[in-house]
Amino acid sequence: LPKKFDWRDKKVIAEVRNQQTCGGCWAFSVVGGIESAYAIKRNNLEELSVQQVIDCSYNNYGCSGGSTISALSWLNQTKVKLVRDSEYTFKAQTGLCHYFGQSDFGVSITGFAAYDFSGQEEEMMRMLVNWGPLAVTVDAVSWQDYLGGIIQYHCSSGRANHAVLITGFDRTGSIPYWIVQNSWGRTWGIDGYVRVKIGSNVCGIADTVSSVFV
Amino acid sequence: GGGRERETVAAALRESAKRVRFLNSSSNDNTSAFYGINQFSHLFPEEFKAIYLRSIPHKLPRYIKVPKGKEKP
Repeated sequence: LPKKFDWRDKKVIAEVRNQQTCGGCWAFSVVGGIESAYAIKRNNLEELSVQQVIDCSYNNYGCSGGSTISALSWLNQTKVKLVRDSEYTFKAQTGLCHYFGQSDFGVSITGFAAYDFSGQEEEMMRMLVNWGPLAVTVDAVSWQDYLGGIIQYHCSSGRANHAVLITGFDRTGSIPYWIVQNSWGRTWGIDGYVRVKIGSNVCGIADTVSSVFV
Repeated sequence: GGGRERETVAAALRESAKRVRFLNSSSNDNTSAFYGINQFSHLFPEEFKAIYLRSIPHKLPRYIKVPKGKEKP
């Protein structure tokens, strides 16, 4: 494993988004993972529609909440093609599901892997390098006031309430950390990112980890 | 907003400042997380949670490492 790895360096991570007052973090994290998996495979980074997942994933609750795993199960079962963000733009509220013809551009998933990696963050790093960015859930209560630095304390596991995307890790300094993309805009945290210590399941970051294949 | 709304925001900001002092008390080096006033400071924690923290938890099986050479395609 490298000491430092970040999928952003390979230009396969889309810009930080802003979920505004929509509780659709679960959709942002899943769509971010699909965009990256597609970019890694096809060398073409496309911004895909988060709103489509929010509106159409019937086993979730749109802007009122949802689960990354339920969204991935829905995408895998239906093989729905996610269209471009520009075609189905984000409205920050749940709407009616729009359907698109088969000929339109879209990305469907071929499968996904989802595991509890608690106590195995070394393996989780390997998965990040081998599979691509990881959609994870965390307890983000203390993130309300976060400005920067590496989260090591005041962030327990076992009460996941937010979904984000891990894009890399850095073990070159005294505290190894995950590089995590959030969906609260670029003005939050470190240009929209947060650093979470690796190794003790801080914020429950290793409890619900998924990676998608396209 | 009106006077009452201003009062509520001021109360949320006071609570945020108190929380930030507590959270920063564990930051003993320059790599530790630091906390402060940001775009969510005007919200009470319950409001913040109700708006932004809407991920539903999902229990997953533990990852079992496959020994080298025994991986399936």
